[in-house]
Amino acid sequence: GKKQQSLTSFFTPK
Amino acid sequence: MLEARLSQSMVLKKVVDAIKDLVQDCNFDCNDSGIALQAMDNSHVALVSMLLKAESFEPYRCDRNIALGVNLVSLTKVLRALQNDDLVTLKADDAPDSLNITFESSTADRISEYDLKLMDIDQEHLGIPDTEYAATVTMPSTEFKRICTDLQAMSESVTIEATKDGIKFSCAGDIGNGAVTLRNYQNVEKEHLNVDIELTEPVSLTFSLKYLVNFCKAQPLSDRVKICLSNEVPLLVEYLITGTSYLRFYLAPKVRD
Repeated sequence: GKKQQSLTSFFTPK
Repeated sequence: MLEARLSQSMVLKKVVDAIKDLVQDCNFDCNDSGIALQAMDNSHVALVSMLLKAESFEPYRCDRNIALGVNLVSLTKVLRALQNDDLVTLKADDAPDSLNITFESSTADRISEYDLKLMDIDQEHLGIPDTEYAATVTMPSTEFKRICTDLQAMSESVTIEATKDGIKFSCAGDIGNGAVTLRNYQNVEKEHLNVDIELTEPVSLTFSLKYLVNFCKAQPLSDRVKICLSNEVPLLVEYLITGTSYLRFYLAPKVRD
């Protein structure tokens, strides 16, 4: 199966 | 204060319709360059990024940074009153409690005026890195919508593969498998039907169809959609609005468990 990644692991708070 | 008048008022309604099922409360950040919005969905899987540039409005005035904290369900209720050729004007003070929205009929015989209560929304802004995408596909937005909707009937996820042969959307579900492949296509007379695939290296990524189908609610904004992919980074789906104003969606990929 495949697991959904979170966007926060790619985009970080400014 | 903010004063922004939009002659293509349906753009506002289409933007709100496109994002209201993904995000509920968000700040419209106004400054002298235009009105921007950035919001993540509750599950932190998708992000909406909109920019309505000042040039899209006439007139446009905004002396300082103003955040309009809007509940999109409430804004939708106000926008119900908007009719096709109306001019819409947005007005707000520097530290506003409410947003004043006026609709004027093109014949100027009707003026509707609403005040929408605003809220304080503490929203983190995310830095989106500049990415040179390995594959950029521009295609008819209706085609993209149809592919996503059709494949969602079979599966939760779609694998998007871009190679020199084309772009392939494939899925595997309980009832079987499905795939749609598009190749580069040029129609000189009907350019909106073109499929343009620019590729620097092959890409293969898997995404949740639920989110992609949601992004396709932006289809009425533009007859073209741009899809940008690189291995192991979020997908970018972009609809141009008017001029260089845009509505973008980012979606985190699924990876092997």
